[in-house]
Amino acid sequence: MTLFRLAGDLSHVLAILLLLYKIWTTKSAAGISGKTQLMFCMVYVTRYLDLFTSFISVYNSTMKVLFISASVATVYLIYFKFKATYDGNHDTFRMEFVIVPALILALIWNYAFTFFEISWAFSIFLEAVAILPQLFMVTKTGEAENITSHYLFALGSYRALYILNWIDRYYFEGHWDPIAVTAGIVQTVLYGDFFYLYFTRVIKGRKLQVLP
Amino acid sequence: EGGNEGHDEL
Repeated sequence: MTLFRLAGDLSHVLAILLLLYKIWTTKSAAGISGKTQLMFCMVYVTRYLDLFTSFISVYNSTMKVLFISASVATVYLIYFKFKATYDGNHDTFRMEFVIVPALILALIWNYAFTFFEISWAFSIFLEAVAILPQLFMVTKTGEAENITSHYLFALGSYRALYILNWIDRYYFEGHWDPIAVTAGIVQTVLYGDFFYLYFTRVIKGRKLQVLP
Repeated sequence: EGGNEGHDEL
């Protein structure tokens, strides 16, 4: 495992825990897109179907269980426990606009036409765009709380670090996963605007506000 | 080719 990947995974875990911490301590899901979280939950479940069929390492299995359980917990907090605080009226992105294309693409582009491989490819494609409802919500409300901004930054950094990991693996191991790399680049590019705002505003101690 | 030797990344 490359250092980039370890840093990426830790950034991913940090993002998920930051979000849970924010919702739990403020007892509020305000400003958080339930749709994005619901799609991330679908991403983890469809990707980690191999949890019981192919063992890679204790690290891998532990992370998979952590991602699935933290994601289910997040969805539960948003849609059940703190449902009253969830801004459903600002969370207007249509999920089918990304779920259907991700499924169609997975049926066309996969490593084998089997249930597991199509499910894996679907999960990779859906992950690339699952953040759209959240970014759409930030744009629509015009701002994001600081912890939400830190969450988005950690989540965006995760796939950016994976890109460095893929470059490293390509050079040193000859390993090359075109589906993950393509989707990972799209995923990172989607955070471009946000990264810019994060560095120019949040790091300077201001709240993230999207100007017209 | 590539990518099909089991998905070892998360």
